[in-house]
Amino acid sequence: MYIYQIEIDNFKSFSGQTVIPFRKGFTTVSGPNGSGKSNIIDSILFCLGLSSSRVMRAEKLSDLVNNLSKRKEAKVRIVFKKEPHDRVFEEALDSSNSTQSTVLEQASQLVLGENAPVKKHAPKPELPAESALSQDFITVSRRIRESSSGSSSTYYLNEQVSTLTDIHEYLGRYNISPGCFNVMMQGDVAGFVNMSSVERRKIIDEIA
Amino acid sequence: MYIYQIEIDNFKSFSGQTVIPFRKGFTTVSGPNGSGKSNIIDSILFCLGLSSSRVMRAEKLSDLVNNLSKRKEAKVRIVFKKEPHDRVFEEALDSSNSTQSTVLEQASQLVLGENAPVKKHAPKPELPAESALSQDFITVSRRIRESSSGSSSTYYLNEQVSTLTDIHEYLGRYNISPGCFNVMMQGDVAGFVNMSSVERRKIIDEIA
Amino acid sequence: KLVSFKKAFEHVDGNFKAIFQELADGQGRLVLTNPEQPFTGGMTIEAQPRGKKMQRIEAMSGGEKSLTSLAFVFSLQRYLPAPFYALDEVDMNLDGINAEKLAHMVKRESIKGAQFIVVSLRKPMIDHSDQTVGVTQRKNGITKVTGVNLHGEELGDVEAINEVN
Amino acid sequence: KLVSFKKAFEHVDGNFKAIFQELADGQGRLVLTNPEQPFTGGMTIEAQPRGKKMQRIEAMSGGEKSLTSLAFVFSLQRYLPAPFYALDEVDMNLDGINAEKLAHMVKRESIKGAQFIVVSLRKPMIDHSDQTVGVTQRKNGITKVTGVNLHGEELGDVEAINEVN
Ligand SMILES: Nc1ncnc2c1ncn2[C@@H]1O[C@H](COP(=O)(O)OP(=O)(O)OP(=O)(O)O)[C@@H](O)[C@H]1O
Ligand SMILES: Nc1ncnc2c1ncn2[C@@H]1O[C@H](COP(=O)(O)OP(=O)(O)OP(=O)(O)O)[C@@H](O)[C@H]1O
Ligand SMILES: [Mg+2]
Ligand SMILES: [Mg+2]
Repeated sequence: MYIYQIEIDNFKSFSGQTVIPFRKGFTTVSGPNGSGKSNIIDSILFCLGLSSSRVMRAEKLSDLVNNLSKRKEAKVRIVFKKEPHDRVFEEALDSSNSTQSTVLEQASQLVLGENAPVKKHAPKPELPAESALSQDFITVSRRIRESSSGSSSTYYLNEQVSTLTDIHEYLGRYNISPGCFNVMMQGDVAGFVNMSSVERRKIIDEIA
Repeated sequence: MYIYQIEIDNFKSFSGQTVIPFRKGFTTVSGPNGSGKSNIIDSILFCLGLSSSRVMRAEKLSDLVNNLSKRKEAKVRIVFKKEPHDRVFEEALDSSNSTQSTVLEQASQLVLGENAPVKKHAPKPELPAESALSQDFITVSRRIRESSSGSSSTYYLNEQVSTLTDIHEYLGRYNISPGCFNVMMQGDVAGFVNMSSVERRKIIDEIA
Repeated sequence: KLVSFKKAFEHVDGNFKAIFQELADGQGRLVLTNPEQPFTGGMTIEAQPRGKKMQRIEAMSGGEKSLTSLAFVFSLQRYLPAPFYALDEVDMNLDGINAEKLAHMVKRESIKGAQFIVVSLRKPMIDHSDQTVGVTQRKNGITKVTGVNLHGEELGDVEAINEVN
Repeated sequence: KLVSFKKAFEHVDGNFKAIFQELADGQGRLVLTNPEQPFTGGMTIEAQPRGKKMQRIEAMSGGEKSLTSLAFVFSLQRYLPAPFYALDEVDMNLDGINAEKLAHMVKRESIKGAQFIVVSLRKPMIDHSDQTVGVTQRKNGITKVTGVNLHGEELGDVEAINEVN
């Protein structure tokens, strides 16, 4: 599977809604300093629950809401396109609480499986007709809302309200998880050199 | 004053003697990865005693001796050219032991002053005649020798054996010292961002 | 537990040797400081660029460190493949030749099936990619995505690319 | 002691405001977390690139962080001027426009009398300099200085430059 498009709404330097299409293969993102390139990478980490606010250079969740528009909500949706040859693992490979997720997994299979009804939200012109949706596409969304009592974060999997745990488990079966090294952020490269040898060995412990 | 030339002998990736001329103004140093550019900056830090081995990416002094030639000695000499309008401070501005250095300074004025005799070592064809030497040029050298008992380091100021303290004091009067920020090494820029606010304030303490 | 560690280590080390050879044209390997009891020690990366002596990663040049770190990350990825990879300006330190080698390697891996989204200001990386997303900022700091430029087609609206490098 | 700190802080902050304005085209300043009792607090750097809101340095983009850090270092240098400055690849993160601005600033400072020795792989930096020292490595890893190319003269033996960027 691959990322088909990323929809960023009022997140970090994106005020208003922006749809960025992607394709299979090798895509570069380029532009001047401070234009928003790393923020696109942050939007992936944010949406898929892959890292903390601090990693996205925010002190708290509400820093992720665009500070130029007046809106108090930020949302990112990622649409994945499935492929026939996808390797899907029955259980998330590197899930450290694999026994717990088995029950959860069976439940989500029923809820989110191939024939689950898909609730419609805002119009999504870029996606194919609904009957095709659950067959060929997977969608993951995350929305944060600022209110007087703080920020709240809601996850959606295939347009239905979900939890971070469910999403981690679901994506984990496609080998997308916080423990993987598939996202390298700006400046990470130096980290591998500067870390102690024990920390480096622990990387192997984690992935074993 | 400015750096007139740097002579690097058997230091890091320089096996054999290399003379690099510099001029006033703006010089760039360029070339492929791993070719030796940062090692030239290291040679300046090494010669003028401006930082520790670790900063030069060596675990111990002997790592700085070229490991491809069979020689057990490394030497760097920097020739500075004086200029009429040089601002020379009577006492090193940022020397934290300024009271102690006053006596030392008076002594070194006698030894290293404008009319001190200059001992001749290996032939130095690039420098002008000796009578002109002490008038227009300042030379600082450092040599390390590996032996069975460890590494020894010897400093020379204007071709005479000297000590790190004397050299720091002498250069301090020209505003060259370990405490200054005139040498920015590869990767230092990120350090100013990542340091804590207290560490950053201490920079001002140091230079005040 | 030791068995699964050993297995993972062998795989990653094997990957590292192959990837480093290709990317940096030299010999590289992962070394356990305590091979018999790995959990009491650490793991170091040693590499020997062509013609030089074996050195530990901390002693290398800026560009060599980047290349070696990237080879290490790719070795981990090859052990635990993901459907997409996102790399943010990993080619900063690299000279023209090494940036070219890295771009070529990413291109080859993408042909095998993985999706790569790479943020870069470097010409070799942009030239090897299939398409480029241009990002600029408007006067008020708001991000504008100026267009997806499919290589081989008219460059169109992507002046952001021409400004960099 | 407080008096000398305050004096140094005022000078460096004044320098920072001017240098940041020129380099990053925006407003920047140094902020003491505890202005009355500075030694009980720290010092943060705040900057506001044109059109954006004031932000702390940790929240900025990679290139903005570099530019802000450089402006800070230059502010310290202007307070304690040295006869020579050595900068090693400080332009890594910068896009073409910012690399150009930095090179221009270094050039202007060198005209005022300071000597700058700058290691760089970037074309704008090389183009603004008065001369370039080319460095390559021979097959066995030994450094060879290929020649000092005085700009305006025949490029000569400096193929190292043509390989990078
Ligand atoms: N909540 C927010 N609201 C508005 N702007 C924001 C917000 N959070 C971050 N930004 C802005 O986003 C910009 C950083 O964007 P980003 O890190 O994506 O840049 P970049 O394109 O990666 O640049 P570089 O090439 O320098 O790395 C900063 O200038 C910052 O002001
Ligand atoms: N004692 C030594 N003997 C021989 N070679 C050495 C020694 N110490 C360091 N080196 C070599 O010097 C090289 C590093 O040189 P340097 O850091 O100056 O490169 P660079 O030109 O700055 O490259 P980059 O552009 O990647 O930063 C390393 O490859 C290392 O092997
Ligand atoms: Mg960035
Ligand atoms: Mg270097």
